[in-house]
Amino acid sequence: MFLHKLEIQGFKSFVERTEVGFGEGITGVVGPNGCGKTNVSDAIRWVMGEQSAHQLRGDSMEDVIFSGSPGRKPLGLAEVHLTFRNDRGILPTEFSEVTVSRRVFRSLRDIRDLFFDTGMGSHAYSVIERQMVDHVLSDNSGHRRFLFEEAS
Amino acid sequence: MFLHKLEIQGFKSFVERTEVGFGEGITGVVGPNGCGKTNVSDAIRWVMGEQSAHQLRGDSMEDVIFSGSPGRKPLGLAEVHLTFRNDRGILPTEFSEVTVSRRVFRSLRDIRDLFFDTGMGSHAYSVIERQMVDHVLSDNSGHRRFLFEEAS
Amino acid sequence: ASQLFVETFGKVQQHFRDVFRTLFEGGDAELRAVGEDPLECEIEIVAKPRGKHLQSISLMSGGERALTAIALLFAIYLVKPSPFCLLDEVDAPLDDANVERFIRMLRRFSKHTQFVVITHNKQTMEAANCLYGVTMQELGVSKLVSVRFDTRANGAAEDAAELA
Amino acid sequence: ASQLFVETFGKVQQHFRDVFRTLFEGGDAELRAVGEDPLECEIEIVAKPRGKHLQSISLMSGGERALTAIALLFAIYLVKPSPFCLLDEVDAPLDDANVERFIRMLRRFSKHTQFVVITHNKQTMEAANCLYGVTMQELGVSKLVSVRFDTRANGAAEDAAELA
Ligand SMILES: Nc1ncnc2c1ncn2[C@@H]1O[C@H](COP(=O)(O)OP(=O)(O)OP(=O)(O)O)[C@@H](O)[C@H]1O
Ligand SMILES: Nc1ncnc2c1ncn2[C@@H]1O[C@H](COP(=O)(O)OP(=O)(O)OP(=O)(O)O)[C@@H](O)[C@H]1O
Ligand SMILES: [Mg+2]
Ligand SMILES: [Mg+2]
Repeated sequence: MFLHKLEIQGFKSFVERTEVGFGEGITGVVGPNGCGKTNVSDAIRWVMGEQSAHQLRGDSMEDVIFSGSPGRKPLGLAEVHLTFRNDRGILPTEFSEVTVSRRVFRSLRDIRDLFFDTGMGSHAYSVIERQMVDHVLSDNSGHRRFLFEEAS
Repeated sequence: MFLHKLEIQGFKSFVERTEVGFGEGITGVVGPNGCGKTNVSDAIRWVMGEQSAHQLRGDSMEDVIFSGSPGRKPLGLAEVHLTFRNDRGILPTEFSEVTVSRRVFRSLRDIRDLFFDTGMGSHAYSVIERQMVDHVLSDNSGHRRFLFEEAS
Repeated sequence: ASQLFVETFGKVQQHFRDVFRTLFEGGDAELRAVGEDPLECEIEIVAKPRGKHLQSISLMSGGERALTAIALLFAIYLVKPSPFCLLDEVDAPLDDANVERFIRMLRRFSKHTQFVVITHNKQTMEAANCLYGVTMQELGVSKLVSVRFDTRANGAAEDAAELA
Repeated sequence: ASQLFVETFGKVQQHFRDVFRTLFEGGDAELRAVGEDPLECEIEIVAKPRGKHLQSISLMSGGERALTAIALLFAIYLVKPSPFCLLDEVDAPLDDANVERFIRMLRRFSKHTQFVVITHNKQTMEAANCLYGVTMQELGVSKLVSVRFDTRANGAAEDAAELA
């Protein structure tokens, strides 16, 4: 066994400290649409060094910090810790357990923006994966306009 | 009811003459991967005037002609007929039934190519829809190379 | 032409919001035209499922984006109904509850529009009025069989499931 | 570096062909390096499921392409095993029979590699050694629950199905 446990706090929709233990073999993750499953995999990629905010579906790295919900204010910090068991000596160190951690704090200006609710900034139309979805909402807004003109 | 029936012959994997009748409401199409379901929708788009061979996953329009199977030789002709009932007067004609047809014949040079089995021509790597699949087989072969170099 | 576009777009905007709220059982969504010239502007989509922030669809989950696209499709149909519509595995990223909502809406629209729906999903198969199976028992050769024709026999969905 | 790439690529090519033939129960597939310079060449994928022609993957069906990508992933793992691997809904376009083949291969690899598999598919859930459910009962807030921990109780897959 190598992957031992993942701790997430304040990262995207995981506002509360959440611990995921990994066993041998296959660990399944299930749940309804939008509940946070891909966010778990985002957390792993982020703590393993993902540099591209775009790969994490954000504009900037601060987009991974919990941005609030009806019952909870936004947080100022996101942190993820991933712990490995090193019994097989996969990692080049004599330690038997290694934890990789990463944090990001919200910048002061970003906190001000949150209060003034500037909305969604310059997110343009996005690429959507499903085939029909490509036709309806393609990355090329000329295509989407065509759909509206067709409807005119 | 508007769509009445679809007849496919020699189009992609539908080597035999196939008739699909449409009723009111929802017509479902099911079957295993690769059995021909999307080919049915390709046939409808093709007979309705789809001009882009690329949209039909081919290089040229002749790619829609049945190209052979272990038990059958390739065909020289593909045809599709789509029949509409015009009782609601949706189509600007006094006919109560309208059939749209389309055919394509294999060009002589293409037939020669088939016999010399030139293989798959200049198909390059394709865009694949699933998210992980994007990582493994992206449209940008630099990405795919990176995967191999990572494995080196 | 520009006037017609603005009117049509306005109607689609209204319907998109309503259809989204039905499919997401709440929340909000907007189609925004970005730019001065109505014939040159770009169209942005922002959405806010219940309990979440208004954000570009790029930040939503896979299933949420698929459902939003379905909402847009139906919104356009309300302004300019199509006599028929072809859907190829659009339900693939949806969870069971969302497939159910999608089907409920599909049924309502199917009173005025014929739908041809390609699917691997058992619930969607069950909702079809008429079901065809495609098989490739002979290698490389597709064959179409009628699985059910408006009888809604319970066995039909299982037969279809065996085909799929 | 160029020599190392050529050797590694050769091994991946070999494995890709074998893994493809296992997942497709026959047929053939090839990774082709196109170009003179091994460090600059492009990589093409051609495949031939049973009964079909050798063709670029762009001509294959949605499910066939997904399964081919899975074959490539496992082929790379055979040359350079990763201690863990994250899969997010890669089984979505697969039919029941192909999900079963995918799972059989996943199980074999899971003896040496830990897999974290996000899925909506009941068969895949059933194959997991350990299962977590994610819910958003409080709006906008994710909560993780342990559904099953290596006990393989029959009820677990139904609980998971209710969560999903
Ligand atoms: N910084 C953030 N703060 C709070 N919530 C966030 C943040 N970033 C993303 N989210 C929310 O997380 C949700 C996305 O979750 P995720 O992509 O993990 O869903 P999923 O479980 O993978 O669903 P699906 O099955 O549809 O793929 C979105 O609804 C989004 O609003
Ligand atoms: N011209 C042709 N002649 C013969 N067979 C063809 C031709 N064009 C495509 N095919 C075959 O049709 C198959 C694709 O079928 P299709 O895309 O309809 O599958 P599908 O039922 O939609 O599967 P999935 O569930 O994976 O999406 C391919 O395997 C391909 O080899
Ligand atoms: Mg997801
Ligand atoms: Mg298909």
